[in-house]
Amino acid sequence: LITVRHLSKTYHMGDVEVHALRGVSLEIARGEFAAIMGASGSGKSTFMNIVGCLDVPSKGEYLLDGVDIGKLDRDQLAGIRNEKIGFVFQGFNLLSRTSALENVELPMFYKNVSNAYRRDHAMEALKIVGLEDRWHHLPNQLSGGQQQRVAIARALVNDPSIILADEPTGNLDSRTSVEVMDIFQQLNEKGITVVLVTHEPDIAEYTKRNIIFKDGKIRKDTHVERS
Amino acid sequence: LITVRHLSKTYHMGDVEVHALRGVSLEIARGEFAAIMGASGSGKSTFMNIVGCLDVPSKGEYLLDGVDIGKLDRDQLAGIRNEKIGFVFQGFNLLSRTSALENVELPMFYKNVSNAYRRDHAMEALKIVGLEDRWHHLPNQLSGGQQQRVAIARALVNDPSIILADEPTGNLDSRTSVEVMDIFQQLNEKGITVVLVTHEPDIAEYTKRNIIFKDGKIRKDTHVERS
Ligand SMILES: Nc1ncnc2c1ncn2[C@@H]1O[C@H](COP(=O)(O)OP(=O)(O)OP(=O)(O)O)[C@@H](O)[C@H]1O
Ligand SMILES: Nc1ncnc2c1ncn2[C@@H]1O[C@H](COP(=O)(O)OP(=O)(O)OP(=O)(O)O)[C@@H](O)[C@H]1O
Ligand SMILES: [Mg+2]
Ligand SMILES: [Mg+2]
Repeated sequence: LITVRHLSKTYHMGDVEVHALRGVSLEIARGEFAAIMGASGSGKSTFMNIVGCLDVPSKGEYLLDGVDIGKLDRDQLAGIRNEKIGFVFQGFNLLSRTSALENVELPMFYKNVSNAYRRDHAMEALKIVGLEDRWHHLPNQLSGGQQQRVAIARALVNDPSIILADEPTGNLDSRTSVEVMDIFQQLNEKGITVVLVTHEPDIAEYTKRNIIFKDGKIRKDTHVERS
Repeated sequence: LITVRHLSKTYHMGDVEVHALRGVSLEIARGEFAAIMGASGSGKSTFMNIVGCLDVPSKGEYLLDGVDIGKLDRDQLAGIRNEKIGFVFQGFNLLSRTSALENVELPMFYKNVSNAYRRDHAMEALKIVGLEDRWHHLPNQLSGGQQQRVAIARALVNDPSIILADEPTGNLDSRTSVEVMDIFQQLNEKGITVVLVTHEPDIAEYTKRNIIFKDGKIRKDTHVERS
């Protein structure tokens, strides 16, 4: 489903170059449940942004479902982002002047659906993360963990086939983390491919594959057998 | 040092009321090292914002070093915030259009010091968190964990007597988390009072007191004996 070959990303800042990714190659099959781990600054978010079609590599190839992403134009990329991929950002990236409900509805505005459908579907997603009675709150009227859950609900609302989640439990207490991981596990059991970045081994335990990044490369890639 | 009595905070949103804090009373002595834990939405950040003089309670008292904070005017509050307290925000709260160095320098602009002193002192703080060669980067040119470390450096730069840190390791891998907790431990050994919010038991292990919040109240308060 996801194939990357020699993926590299260099940021240029004046005369300084930051080599965020230095040749990453791997394949993630449909229906996998993988955790990406690694030190701060090792390239995890940069990798996720490229796989999520939010950024382009400096070198290398990325094929999604056999399609060469590097050959697509902006509209085609936006289409894939909205149809196939649900993305939970490390910093949540909620719109600060709109309610939790409107934030969750946002990915559905590209679809040809009624307002009622959009609202009901968004409320469903908020219910899944336990926030339906906060639908009218603005992000700054929500706790850190509540904002993170709104970001998770938004990633689920278009029924994506791939979920990319960058530190989805970083602001959640253990009980809410378990609830969120149960959600991801249930989605994975329905066939959805889930890739999440985490630095917590307890969270990685839920997954069946651990990919470790170090200095912009893959250091270790372990498939875990679970009974 | 920190005394709160019957601290309450209610948010009014139209005709809905959110009782974020429902009568919190406790004392934190000078030089303590405490962890605040509790479920998402249980009132931890609200409590920290009041103790950090960033917000006012709806009811109750807050005495800092014997001074009734409720009786101070805005300038006096700002003075205390800048002189006595170093605050690490759950969402980092970095200025997006200024460099890491300038973000760390910010608390020193209220002081009557030279530009050179300010810059050198800020570089020192960045060095402590391992980011001195990123001083010129903007926040969106830094990874999540790097942004968190800039927020930590900013909290240290005015040599505060109290550090309040809201989820300071939420975006950090285990090695960087250990480095940050070592920093807090060293500061505490020098006599600085450290109160941090965390949902990770491994982080709470570094502290000598665990305060558990539930539904806007203190559920449990345990002093830990360490050999
Ligand atoms: N400005 C606000 N307006 C309305 N409600 C708010 C506001 N800020 C916080 N709240 C609500 O107050 C309650 C406590 O929030 P708080 O941020 O203190 O929780 P928390 O314990 O820090 O949670 P987390 O672990 O998720 O960060 C939550 O229900 C939250 O939605
Ligand atoms: N827009 C940018 N411009 C310049 N450098 C960048 C930019 N974005 C990221 N970087 C740098 O690229 C490297 C990798 O960043 P990335 O965000 O992928 O790390 P990460 O593994 O997600 O870290 P964390 O665990 O701290 O979130 C870091 O050194 C970071 O400073
Ligand atoms: Mg990251
Ligand atoms: Mg909080």
